[in-house]
Amino acid sequence: DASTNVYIVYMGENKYEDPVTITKSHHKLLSTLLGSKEAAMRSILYSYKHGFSGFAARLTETEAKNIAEFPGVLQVIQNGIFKLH
Amino acid sequence: TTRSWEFIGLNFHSSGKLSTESNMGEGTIIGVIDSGVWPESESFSDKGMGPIPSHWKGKCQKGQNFNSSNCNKKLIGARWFIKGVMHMINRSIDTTKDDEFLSPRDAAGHGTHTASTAAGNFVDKASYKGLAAGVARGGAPLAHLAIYKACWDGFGCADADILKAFDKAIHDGVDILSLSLGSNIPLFSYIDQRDSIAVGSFHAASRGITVVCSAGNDGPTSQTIANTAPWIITVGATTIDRAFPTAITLGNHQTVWGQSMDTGKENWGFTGLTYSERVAVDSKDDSSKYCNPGTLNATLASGKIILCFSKSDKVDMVNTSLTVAEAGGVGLILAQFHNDGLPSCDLIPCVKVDYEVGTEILSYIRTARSPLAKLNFPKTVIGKWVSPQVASFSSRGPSSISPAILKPDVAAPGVDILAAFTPFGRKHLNSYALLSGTSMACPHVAAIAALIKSVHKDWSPAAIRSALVTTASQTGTDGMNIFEEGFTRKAADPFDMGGGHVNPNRAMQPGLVYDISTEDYIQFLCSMGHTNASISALTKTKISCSKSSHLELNLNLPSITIPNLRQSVTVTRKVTNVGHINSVYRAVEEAPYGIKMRVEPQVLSFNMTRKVISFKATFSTTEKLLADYRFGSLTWTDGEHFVRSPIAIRTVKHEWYSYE
Repeated sequence: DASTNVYIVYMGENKYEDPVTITKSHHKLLSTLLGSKEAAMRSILYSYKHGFSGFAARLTETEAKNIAEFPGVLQVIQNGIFKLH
Repeated sequence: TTRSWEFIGLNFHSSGKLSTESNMGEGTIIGVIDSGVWPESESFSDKGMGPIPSHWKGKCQKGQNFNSSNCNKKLIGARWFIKGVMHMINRSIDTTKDDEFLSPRDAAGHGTHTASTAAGNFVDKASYKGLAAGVARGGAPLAHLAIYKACWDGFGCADADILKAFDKAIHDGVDILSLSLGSNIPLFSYIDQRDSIAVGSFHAASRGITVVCSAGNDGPTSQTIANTAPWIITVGATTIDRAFPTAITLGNHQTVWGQSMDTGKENWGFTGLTYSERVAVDSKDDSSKYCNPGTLNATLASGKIILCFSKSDKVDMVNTSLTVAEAGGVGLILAQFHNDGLPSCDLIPCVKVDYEVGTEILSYIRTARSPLAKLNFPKTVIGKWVSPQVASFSSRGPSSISPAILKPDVAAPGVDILAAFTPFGRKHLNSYALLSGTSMACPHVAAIAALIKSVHKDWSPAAIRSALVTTASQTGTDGMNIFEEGFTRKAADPFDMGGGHVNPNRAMQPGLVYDISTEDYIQFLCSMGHTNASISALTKTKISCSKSSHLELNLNLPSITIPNLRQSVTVTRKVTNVGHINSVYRAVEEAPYGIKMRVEPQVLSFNMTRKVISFKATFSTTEKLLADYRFGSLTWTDGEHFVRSPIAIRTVKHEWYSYE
């Protein structure tokens, strides 16, 4: 979908020990934004659940702005490219 | 690699002849986030390897031309991450057209090179077409490797994939992470978390994982350095004492010297030689001097060796050779201002010369009726050049984001480094290549960090960084100051090489270390504008921003950088004794020019109960004018250890100045 980009929703340190619980919390947050669990599952690329909490998902610019206001969201970063040195 | 480890003092030649206290990295796991790995390379053989460490929780992920049997006791894990880059390019990667593997297998060769540099096993008689021959090995040859492929040939590395690689590496239990990648200036602030390497490495470091990153290849311009977060070890690149001199015999039988990697089988004797301007499509076009694409006349250039001059440090010798080859030229002599980094030209022989030699050849062309030249084959010569020198391409400090944090931290070999590579033609053969870049310097330091970690298992990433910085060398093989290659040649300063040229033997026993906790980093983030609300999300422990002043100057780094000294400022540091229990260290001050420096106390006495001691250093300016950075050092010594911190201070008398 050309109207969406990948955004990283960064939530800082893990609040839970269990990775399954962390993933569920990411899906729940995204479901709230997108309106359904199915939409959240389609949108999410990665759930970051070991070193820190957050996820990468396909979002529109408006959705990215909206999710940045959700409690627990520290930063929303648009996916960029690094180069080998 | 061959030679680079001997050059920096690690002289073990086989697993049976240990001459280091470091256990050769045994028991440690180095994670490499890069372009993957070529597992069949002999460098990744697990001969002589110890058991897989019990703290390893990773896996060997299957994919195209890669299965679990590709992992062994050396290559203990491999994963690949592609979703982020696929969405950036808005399509799937076509493995035929894009020449890639949907697996941890390395198409680019870069990840194979960096991984084998860090922890490759011993390989006899490694060479690139006979050049740089010797025993190839990683710096930590008994360390284990975990590969995280997040970079894709021709497409780069996406934030989303890099962060997933960090997330998995933290889960898997790596001890060290090596990242030979980064962004270009302008940098995103790691404070607002838009730099995924800074974010991922913060969480890795807070779990005791040492993260080592390359400084970037945008040198020698000032303020170009990347990967500048204070919890990262940032590495610049230097030359080693090896060169590949190539004789160019001119038609008048005079011999001049350049460097080359061309080892073609045919040595076709004397051939016509000309200057690019003489075979230009448009003789008035100045760009023909530089052999820009399309500037050479195919009729005139055909069958000749072409001499080209390059004014820029960014000219790519391979692309210039393409221009010459397309015009029918049979050889290239390229005059460039710097000597570091030799590319391999596939189509025609290429020889790199400096401006002096280039001008000498041009003078011959201008005076000879029918200029001729013979390009001879290069030889590998060791120990004849003063080294190390900071490479021209190595990105320079100060950090454009946080100038109070000295970057790079250290410099390490990164020019013409021989290491394992993806085989040409993709056959399952052993292959080695000579590459240059801060990418090559980074795994050298990652390996040394693994050596330190294997002996000092409880040391934090900050303590390991401190050991590397405070013991780094300031002198070249001639006993003089290390120089830097750049637009002009000058003695290297801390913005070129941080603490200096890495010295693994001394770094194993630094005497004292400057340690930093996660809480210290968070206080530093407060000083950079982070709010209490965002700070609270960074760790599980509740931390509030302190109201103390000069927090950014007081981060317990093994260096002192004051970007805006107006009158006087006092910084505090604390050192931890990791040497003899009852030690007495005295301060040796080398104040920057125009700066008064006072250290209190002058003597630090450690004993069984007093292992950590704080000191203050007060700096005041005597400059009457605005000045650029001046450099000095503070060394604590007990007569056996020399714990040297580089100092960089810039005097700013006024906020701004006017012409009035």
